Amino acid sequence: NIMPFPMFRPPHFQDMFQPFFDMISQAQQAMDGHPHRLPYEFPMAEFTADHDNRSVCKEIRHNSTGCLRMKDQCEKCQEILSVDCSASDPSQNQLRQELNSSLQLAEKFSKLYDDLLQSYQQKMLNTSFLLKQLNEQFNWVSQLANLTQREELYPLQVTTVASHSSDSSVPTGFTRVVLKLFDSYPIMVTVPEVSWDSPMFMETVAEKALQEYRQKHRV
Amino acid sequence: DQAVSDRELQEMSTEGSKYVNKEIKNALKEVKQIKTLIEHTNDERKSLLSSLEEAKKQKEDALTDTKETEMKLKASQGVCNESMMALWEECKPCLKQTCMKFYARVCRSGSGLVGRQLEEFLNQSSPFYLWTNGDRIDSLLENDRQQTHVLDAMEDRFKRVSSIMDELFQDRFFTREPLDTYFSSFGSSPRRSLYFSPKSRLAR
Repeated sequence: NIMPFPMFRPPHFQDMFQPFFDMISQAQQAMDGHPHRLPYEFPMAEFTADHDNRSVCKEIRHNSTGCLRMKDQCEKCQEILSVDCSASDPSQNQLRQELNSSLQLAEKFSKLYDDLLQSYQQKMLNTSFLLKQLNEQFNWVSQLANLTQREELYPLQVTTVASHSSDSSVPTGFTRVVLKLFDSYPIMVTVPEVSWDSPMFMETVAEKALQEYRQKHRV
Repeated sequence: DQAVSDRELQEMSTEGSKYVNKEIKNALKEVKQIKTLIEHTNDERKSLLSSLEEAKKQKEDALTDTKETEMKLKASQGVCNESMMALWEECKPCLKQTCMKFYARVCRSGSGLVGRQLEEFLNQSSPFYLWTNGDRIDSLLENDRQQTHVLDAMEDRFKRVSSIMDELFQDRFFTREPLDTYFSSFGSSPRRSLYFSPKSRLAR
């Protein structure tokens, strides 16, 4: 034992990676599973004609206020907007000007806020995408750790190797290998016959076995 | 017949284990890269959040000014009541007709109900609502409500995700550098020597 302080021994494979699986899944659920609908439709953002019409229809159905958007198409309604009441109350003119300026300003800031919210939403989608990537890259490792209870194991253990000459169910020219990854269920892979001594042989077998394992455990 | 000896199986396991170790290392390296990207995105998000707070303050100030001015104008609405009401009576039928035409052409469903609802709305409305741009103000207030709701919902998600990711990234695995040194430490463990350097066991 070359460790100076045995109590600080390095963590085990399963101790290290097992919790990650749950945590990454939880993070993904928190990001994707919120009941609020997304992406949010930004009312102040630039609309296409179709989209704009849809939102007006919704407003009309909801409380009729959408109809007031059509005031510009009626002469008498437009006249209301230009009624000048300042004769009897001079402060009204100024108040209307103030209202128009503050309204324009509020609309400008509301639009700016919408733009920022859209960028914020984009960051959220980016994070969601990264979590998905994290899950894809790492899920199989933490799931392997999840399966692994014993300690003294090879990451990969070959249990049987057979070719057509030893097992007639194996197609001619192929080798069938049964193996386990840590404590996984037995995985069977069939590879084109190569000399067992060749370094390529086990690399191909291990690659295929991992592919199968990852495929089965893809979330 | 057993065509492959136990020794050969052992050697194959050793060779295959090397490949698996290599793949685990690759996965962990990629995970570290993703971790860096997530942290970077999170920094950008935080800076965006302060811009949002600033914009929110500006928006709310402008909205408050708008509402206050609207109140002042409403208080003096009796001044031109007569001329305004006369115009309103002429405006209403045109507005109703234009709106219903639009609704029948674009929205298509439930025109009857919408017509009755609109009539009631127009009868209850005041021309001052138009005069003070009440529809634009209402639209702004509704947007404000929705924007707050959406930001709260997104913030809630980020908070939950951040807390999980903080816990995850505080793990010893993520705080130790470099990766290869970390893996070699597996080899130095008396209990774990087989995991990432299975040959050392054979040598012994």
